[in-house]
Amino acid sequence: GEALMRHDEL
Amino acid sequence: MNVFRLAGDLSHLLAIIILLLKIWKTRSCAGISGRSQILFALVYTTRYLDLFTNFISLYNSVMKVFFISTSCATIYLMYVKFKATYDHNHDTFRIGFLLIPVTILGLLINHDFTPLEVLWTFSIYLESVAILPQLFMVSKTGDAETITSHYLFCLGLYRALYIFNWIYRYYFEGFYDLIAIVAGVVQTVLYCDFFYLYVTRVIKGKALKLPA
Repeated sequence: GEALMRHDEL
Repeated sequence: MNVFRLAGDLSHLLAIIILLLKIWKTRSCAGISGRSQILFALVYTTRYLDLFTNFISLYNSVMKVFFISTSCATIYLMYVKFKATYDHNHDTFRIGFLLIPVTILGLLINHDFTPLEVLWTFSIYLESVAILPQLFMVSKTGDAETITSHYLFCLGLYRALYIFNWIYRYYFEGFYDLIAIVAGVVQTVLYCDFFYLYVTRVIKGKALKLPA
């Protein structure tokens, strides 16, 4: 979800 | 992953490699703010706790481990191995002035009031201002070694490239994260003065001396 998209960034 | 994001990550990677090479080759950490380096280590360790909770990609995990380990290595080099060369007289920025507001902000404005999310948000806010002790040090001494200015340029460029990545993601993926965007813009703005000096002086082969 959205949290995963955020945590993909460094 | 888009080209801006990749370029941003590579710029970030290059910044850290330049810093470590500078310290290692010159056997000195003169001109580097240990306080900024402590803040960066705190940024990486609080943000990348998700290494233990969810796997995203090999690229993602390798980069996160790299940022955590190199920031710890930098602190070791500065405070243990080359301690004698650490310029602590000029590294006097009070980091409490950054840590306290950033902690409060992280507790108040976050995506989810859970330990991991609050720490992630804290890390995003802290990163936006973590360079201030270093910039303060440069302004106090009035100059920076050329290698240090290359480090600062790459480190500043990384978040600027992330802004383009966020614009791209907004248009093509419909994704945006306001916390990261606002903090990222603040972070980039803090470098603007330095960027100007870097382009007008360092690129032309002159030393980075601040105007009196």
